[in-house]
Amino acid sequence: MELQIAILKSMNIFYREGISPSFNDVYESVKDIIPTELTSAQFENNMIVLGYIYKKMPFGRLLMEKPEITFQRFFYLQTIIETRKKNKPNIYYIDQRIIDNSLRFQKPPSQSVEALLQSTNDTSVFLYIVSTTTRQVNGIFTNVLDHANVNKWINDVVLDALKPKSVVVVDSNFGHTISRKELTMYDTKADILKWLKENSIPCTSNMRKAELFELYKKTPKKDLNCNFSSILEAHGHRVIYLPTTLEDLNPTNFLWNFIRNKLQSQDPDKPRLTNCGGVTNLICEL
Amino acid sequence: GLYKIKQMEKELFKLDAEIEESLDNVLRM
Repeated sequence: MELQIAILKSMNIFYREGISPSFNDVYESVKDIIPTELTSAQFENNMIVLGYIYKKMPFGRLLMEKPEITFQRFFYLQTIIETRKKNKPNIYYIDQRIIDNSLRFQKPPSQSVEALLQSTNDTSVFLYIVSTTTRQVNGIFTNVLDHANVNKWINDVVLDALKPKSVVVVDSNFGHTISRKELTMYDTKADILKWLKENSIPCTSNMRKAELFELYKKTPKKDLNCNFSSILEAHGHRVIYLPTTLEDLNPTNFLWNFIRNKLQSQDPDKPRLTNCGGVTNLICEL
Repeated sequence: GLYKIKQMEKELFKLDAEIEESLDNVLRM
C-alpha cells in the first residue's frame, strides 16, 4: 500500500505541473519518496496491475489510472470513512482463507476453489466474519464452498452475529471464488424448484419439471451472484466491496500474520496444524 | 494495525481528491 500511495503522490506532482509522465518518470520519482528494490520493468508491471494505462489524448498519450478503479476506490473510501465517524460503528469483514499444511493461509484464487478442495483431503476453506469493534470471530471450516453453504452460513451464523445496521466489508472477488452447482435434467423437480425460488425466478410447484428446467436454462447465470449481499441488505445491513487494489486495507491480514507468527514460534522448523493446537484455538485466543 | 489502516484510508481519500483536480488541469490542456 505504501508503494501505491507513493505512486499517487508522484502522479499528483506531475499532473500539478501539467506533465504527462512515462512509467519510468514515475519510477524515478517514487524512488525519491520511498526506497524500492523493484527494477524499472517490475515497477512498470506493478503499475499496470494497479490499473495504470496510457490513454490516447488530443495532445498525446497520458499515463493515468483507469477511471473505474479510481471511482471504485472513491466509493469504498467514502463509505468506510463516513461509517468510522459514527459512534461505535458496527464494521465487519467477511473473509476466507485456505487452510492446509503449507500454513500460508492464502485467500482462495479468483476462480472456483472447488478443484483445489477436491484434489486433496487435508485442505479446507475457513470462511469467517470478524468484527473490528468487538473482535469477535465467527467462522466455519468447509470443504465445499458453494452458494448453498455460503448462504446457509450467512442465514444461520452471520445474521445472528451482526449488530443492527452493520456495514459488512467483502473482497470484490469474493463471489467469484464460490462455485455454483449446475443443475441437469437428472436432478429432481424439487431441486430445480428450490433453485428457481432461491434466485427469485417466478414459478409454482404446479408447473411441470420440463417447464421448470426450461426456466432454469433461460436464466442468465452470470447475473446470479451469490445472493449473500441481498440477504444481508434485506436485514438492514450494508455490504460494501473492497476493491482488489485495496486488499491491504483489510485488517484480517493482521489476524493471519499473528497466527503465522504464533505457529512459527511454536515450531519454527516444521510447523503443522496438528502439533500447535490448531488454527481454531489460535483464532479463539484472539 | 487498525489505526494504520484508518490513516491510510484518509490519506488515500485526500490524495484522490487532489489528483482529481490536478488531472483535470492536464485534461483541459
